[in-house]
Amino acid sequence: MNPDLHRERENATIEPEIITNILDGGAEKTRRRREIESLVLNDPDFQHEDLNFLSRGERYEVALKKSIQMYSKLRDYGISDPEEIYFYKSVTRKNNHDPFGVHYAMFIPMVSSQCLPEQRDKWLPLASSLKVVGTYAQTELAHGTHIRGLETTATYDPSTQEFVLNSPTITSIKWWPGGLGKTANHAIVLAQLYTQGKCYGLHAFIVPIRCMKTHQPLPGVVVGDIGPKFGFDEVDNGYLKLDNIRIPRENMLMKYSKVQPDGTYLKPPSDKLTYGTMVFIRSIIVGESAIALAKSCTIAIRYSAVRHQSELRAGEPEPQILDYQAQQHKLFPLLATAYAFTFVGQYMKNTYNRITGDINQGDFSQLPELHALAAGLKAFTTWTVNAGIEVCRMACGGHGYSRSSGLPDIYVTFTATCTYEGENTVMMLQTARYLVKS
Amino acid sequence: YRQVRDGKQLTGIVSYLNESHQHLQPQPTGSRPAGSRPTVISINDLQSLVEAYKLRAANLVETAAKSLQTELQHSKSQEDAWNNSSLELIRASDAHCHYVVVKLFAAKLSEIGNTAVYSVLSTLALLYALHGVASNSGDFLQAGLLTVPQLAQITQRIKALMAEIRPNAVALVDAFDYRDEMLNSTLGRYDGNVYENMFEWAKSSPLNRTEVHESYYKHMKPLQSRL
Repeated sequence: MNPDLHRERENATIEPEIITNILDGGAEKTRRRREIESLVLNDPDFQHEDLNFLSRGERYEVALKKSIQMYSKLRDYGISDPEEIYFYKSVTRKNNHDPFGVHYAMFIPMVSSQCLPEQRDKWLPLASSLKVVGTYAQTELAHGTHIRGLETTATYDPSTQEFVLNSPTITSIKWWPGGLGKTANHAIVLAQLYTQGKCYGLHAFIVPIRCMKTHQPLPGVVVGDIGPKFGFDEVDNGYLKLDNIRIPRENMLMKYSKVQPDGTYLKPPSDKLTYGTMVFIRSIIVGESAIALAKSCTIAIRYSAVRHQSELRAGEPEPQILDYQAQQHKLFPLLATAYAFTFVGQYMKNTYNRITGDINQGDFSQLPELHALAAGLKAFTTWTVNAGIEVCRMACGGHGYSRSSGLPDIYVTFTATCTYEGENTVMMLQTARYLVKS
Repeated sequence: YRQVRDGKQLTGIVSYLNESHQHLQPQPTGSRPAGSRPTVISINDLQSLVEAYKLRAANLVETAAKSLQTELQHSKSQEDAWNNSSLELIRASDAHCHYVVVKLFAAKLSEIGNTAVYSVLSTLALLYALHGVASNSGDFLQAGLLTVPQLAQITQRIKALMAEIRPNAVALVDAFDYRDEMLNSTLGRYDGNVYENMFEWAKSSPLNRTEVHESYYKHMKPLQSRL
């Protein structure tokens, strides 16, 4: 043990374990989290070379292999508690993401919640056995948060009882979905529904995109990887262009809105239903903000206790950099912020679970406030943490610039949260709308 | 804001707009001049800071709403008025969220039983709140919640709080309980053996698989033999 760190721990006036229990929500939660971590970290199947030393193709391959093992081991261990699944995945992934992420986080939940029973009976077994590997294609090359602007069309043909899915322009090409480039063989595509000559807005359709035997793209489907990004090297974020692809009427997700064989459209009971999913995902992101900042602070503060630089009084040994007030002023407010955001993350998760109960009883009254709060907090925390990680990196001097510090990986993976799942400025304006209306 | 202005009572996290709406109304003449609202910040009192964040948020919400009204009075459309007030609207949302975070942090403290932990986390909460005030002092000054001399006091108070935190800094990050494999960082290793491991890590870089990289034979050697 480095003597400086040893002395820091000797001199502390608090017992970290007590705080760990508070952060986990109880001693039993801490014990169980550590048990799951050990399950993964002691598993040879998850050992691999440092991803920083691999090419992009090799990183994708390692991630694919790990994903497949991760999801099958989750099933083998019978881990079913959503929080424990989340722990298991985050330990397996470390600071990275996986090509199957969208299949499990979006495709399967959408099939479960937006399909008729007979549709579910057909697709869920295929999806859970990974014969169908899905993704969720919403964002287009020139259309992001403002989903009403999406251009992809789904036109109903009553003569064949099929939908014709089409990407009418270059700007309508689906762009970004994780797993779309090389992994998925189906996609839930969000498209403008046209039937009987009228547009009924956005609806979701299950579209086969690769042959389930050969994995070759199907005729009329142009699909591929969008190329290297700032981070997410392990994920094949992809593009998808559809040239008048025909799918059966039954491939439209019809639990709420429906199209009858003759083309008649039936409206959904309430359009608030998609709010719930957005609130859930943005609540998760608030928690992710706390984690990214807590990790960054751990690295920067421990290293600031180990690192000795220049001198405070001439002739004396170089002090620990953590003794410099300027260094403290970089890191301690961020440390406080990491705690603050951890507690906000807990609050959002608890509130969401409570309100979900209300929603299931048909009480939507608190959803607008929670939706406004989730949008605002997603933006507020991700912007703050995005800047905070960079401060932590610079607080480590030149070594912070090396990939070995872990900070570049944390940064390039986390910074995407400022633009995905709703661009932050738009999120802030959504909250403002609620505030002014209130 | 509009519902409160129209006399409706709000519930939930925006309910602060109910009372702060009165608080921010111009006082009738003859009573305190509007500019001299009472300063509510007490540097050592977290609850007073929560109150100040609340009033700052309410003030910025009102500023945004008034901007919208002014734009509309210039017979702008709703959409144009909204777009031309974006800066105020985003500031209002930011302030609202900041208030929520400070409020939840303060509320969390009341659940903590261990006195040593309570004391350290209270110090962190105070630092978070004061640092936020210092970083957004313009808002607090404009809302009359802060005086210029208080700004200097806040800076001094932040320094004192940092010195208080210093002995427990490492313990506070240890408490996040990230295993080395989760951090994946030579700088942040639990045992602090940074430099030895940085060296090991560097030596295993693919570029070092051979003592002489193949590109030397392809490019450098031919170049040097020509010179």
